[in-house]
Amino acid sequence: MSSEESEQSTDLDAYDMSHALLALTLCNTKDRAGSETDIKALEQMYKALGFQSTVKRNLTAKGFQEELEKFRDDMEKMEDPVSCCFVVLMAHGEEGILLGVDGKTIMLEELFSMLTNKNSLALRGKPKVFIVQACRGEQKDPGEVVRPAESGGNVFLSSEQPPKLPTYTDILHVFATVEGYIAY
Amino acid sequence: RHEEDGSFFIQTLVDVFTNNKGHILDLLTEVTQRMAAADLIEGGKPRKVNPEVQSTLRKLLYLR
Repeated sequence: MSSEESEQSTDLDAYDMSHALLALTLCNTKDRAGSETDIKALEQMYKALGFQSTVKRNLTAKGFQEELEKFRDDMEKMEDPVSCCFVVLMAHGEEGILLGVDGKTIMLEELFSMLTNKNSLALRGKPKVFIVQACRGEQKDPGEVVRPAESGGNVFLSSEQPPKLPTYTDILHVFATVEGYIAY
Repeated sequence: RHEEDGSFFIQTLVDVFTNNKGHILDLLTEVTQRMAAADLIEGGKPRKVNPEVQSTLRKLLYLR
């Protein structure tokens, strides 16, 4: 361990990342061109970051749940502690749901809840990172034109396309509690 | 999603996470910045897209 890593892992404000780092990718590749390219890229990333990676493809709605459950249960049996886990979910979807290859849906919240501090002892108090590559609706954002003053004072020639921003950036979502829970 | 290059979000995230070190929220800000700056064309029309980050992390999560 380098002196820099030692310094950071003993930092009370940082999660200890010195034990097992686990990653699970659940991906439906059917009718999703480019999925294998994403899986390959993720595998290279996990290797670079020192994560042990597991990939499962073409899952039914129930299959997503079963594979995540198995991932969680396997963690509970590990002798060495787990420091962190990444779960990547890639499928067709809508707001709050993923679509299985059987055409049935699974709620994202059902999957997220499987690794909470209540439902996963091995990951209690440990960072759990969910990365979801799926549609959340059908709207398409044309973007909004950046005014010259907001672009650092650049003046655009009439023949140039002015730069645009996505509609929903620069917003900090700060909620008093997580969805479904009372706020005090 | 590009048939050969994969999805914009995953490819950007992988590039940032692999080639940068630091707290994950800082890295995700970089992902958002890159995606927001990009101009996508779909069916001849310009499109913008950005990820959304919701965090309940209690500590810094360093990726290295």
